[in-house]
Amino acid sequence: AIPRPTAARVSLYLRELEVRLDRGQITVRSRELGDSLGFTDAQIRKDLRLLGLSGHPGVGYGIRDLLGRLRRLCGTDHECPVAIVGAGNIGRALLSYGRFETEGFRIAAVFDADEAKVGERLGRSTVRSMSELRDRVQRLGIRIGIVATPPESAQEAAERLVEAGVDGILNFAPRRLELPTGISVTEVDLSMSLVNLSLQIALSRMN
Amino acid sequence: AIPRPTAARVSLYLRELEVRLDRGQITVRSRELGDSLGFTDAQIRKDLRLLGLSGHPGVGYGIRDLLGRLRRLCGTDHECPVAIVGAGNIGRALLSYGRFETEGFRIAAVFDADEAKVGERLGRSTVRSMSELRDRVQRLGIRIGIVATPPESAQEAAERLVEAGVDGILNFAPRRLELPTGISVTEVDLSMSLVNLSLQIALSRMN
Ligand SMILES: NC(=O)c1ccc[n+]([C@@H]2O[C@H](COP(=O)([O-])OP(=O)(O)OC[C@H]3O[C@@H](n4cnc5c(N)ncnc54)[C@H](O)[C@@H]3O)[C@@H](O)[C@H]2O)c1
Ligand SMILES: NC(=O)c1ccc[n+]([C@@H]2O[C@H](COP(=O)([O-])OP(=O)(O)OC[C@H]3O[C@@H](n4cnc5c(N)ncnc54)[C@H](O)[C@@H]3O)[C@@H](O)[C@H]2O)c1
Repeated sequence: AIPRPTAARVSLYLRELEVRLDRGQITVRSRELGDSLGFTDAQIRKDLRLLGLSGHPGVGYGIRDLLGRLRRLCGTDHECPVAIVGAGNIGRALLSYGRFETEGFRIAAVFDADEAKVGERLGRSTVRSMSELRDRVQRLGIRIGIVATPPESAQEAAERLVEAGVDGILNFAPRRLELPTGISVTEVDLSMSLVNLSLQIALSRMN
Repeated sequence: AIPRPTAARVSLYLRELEVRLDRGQITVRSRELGDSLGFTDAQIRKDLRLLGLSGHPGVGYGIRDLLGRLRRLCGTDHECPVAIVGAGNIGRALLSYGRFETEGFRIAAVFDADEAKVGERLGRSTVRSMSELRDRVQRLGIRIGIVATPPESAQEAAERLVEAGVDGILNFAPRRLELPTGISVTEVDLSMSLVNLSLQIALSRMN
């Protein structure tokens, strides 16, 4: 099995490799990846070995090859339909964000409990009522649900997604979800991005 | 100086310590922190030593003491006023998110180039025009700016914040900003949260 800290670094590797591919780079050495991401090159080589990826001594890793394998590992080498529950500020911002498509995620359905929002057209999606959730999630083969409701409705929204058959939840609401084991949950907490930024500012003043 | 990978883990330590404090825990050992966060206890002890924090052998670290010191290091032990440029979906969602205040950040001003939005009241803030940005950022002592504009206006919004005197930018727009050295920038990329989630789902299927 792949250790959790290694798995948590995969998205950093993906992003860094994409930036280099865009610049036209063909191969990359573990030391280069390490310098950009702030890890030792031994850590990079260990992680990639644990992920079943090996480089060519003296040459490094083929960027396209690494990207392809990492995407296969993540399940983002094919289109991954996603449902959003909550067509408010966060829900609408996610619908407008083109970068999801480049990573393989397609927002396939948007649901909201507010009947006044049902039927509204947002980008390529039409807001659906919660009564249509189970049927549409099953028919569209949706595996990931995004909870973008107020905190007090987050648990209910997550349970309905899980009942309909999703395997994972991206949770924006500041509320810990109680879900059956086997359901993966990733929390989003933008206040931690502000903490990181504040620390960077404090450290750059020290140096 | 504090190595970058160590600095990047500080927000994870803060969040974990807050969860334990909320549960009423008084002290914590490096092994407990390691188990929750997926790092070795040697890595935890090394990080905390590099951050100038030491525990008591056999007892562990005092949670309140650790939190206080880490917050002092991050500059979040006092109120930190923040400005948002872009009163659209992301800007409004950030205004409604109460968790910023608990981490020490206060959204002190919101600006937008769309005159039709100027004067609108959002929570405790009133949307201001871009012509008021320099004066308000200086008068309120704002050190952090959040760019929540469309990609094509992100560079201009960031430059105006830097000219007005901010030290750091939290950037939501999918556009690399060119800013003078000494200005800290943190990018937000929610597609990476989806990649993490998709990998977690794939790994839980393997086990
Ligand atoms: N994680 C972060 O960093 C972060 C940042 C900002 C906001 N937030 C949080 O994200 C969530 C969404 O924020 P927002 O600004 O988009 O809120 P919002 O009020 O604009 O939108 C919430 C939507 O959910 C719908 N809704 C309410 N109850 C529902 C239910 N039971 N089932 C389905 N839909 C329901 C509402 O009708 C509304 O359209 C909130 O919990 C907020 O605290 C998180
Ligand atoms: N980083 C992520 O993960 C993520 C996720 C979703 C959306 N986004 C991005 O976040 C940004 C904001 O998204 P949104 O849904 O809130 O967009 P939006 O269109 O709802 O809001 C943008 C706001 O910026 C204002 N604006 C435009 N030009 C301006 C300028 N020159 N100066 C000041 N204000 C200006 C507009 O009037 C509008 O109110 C976009 O760049 C989007 O791609 C990022």
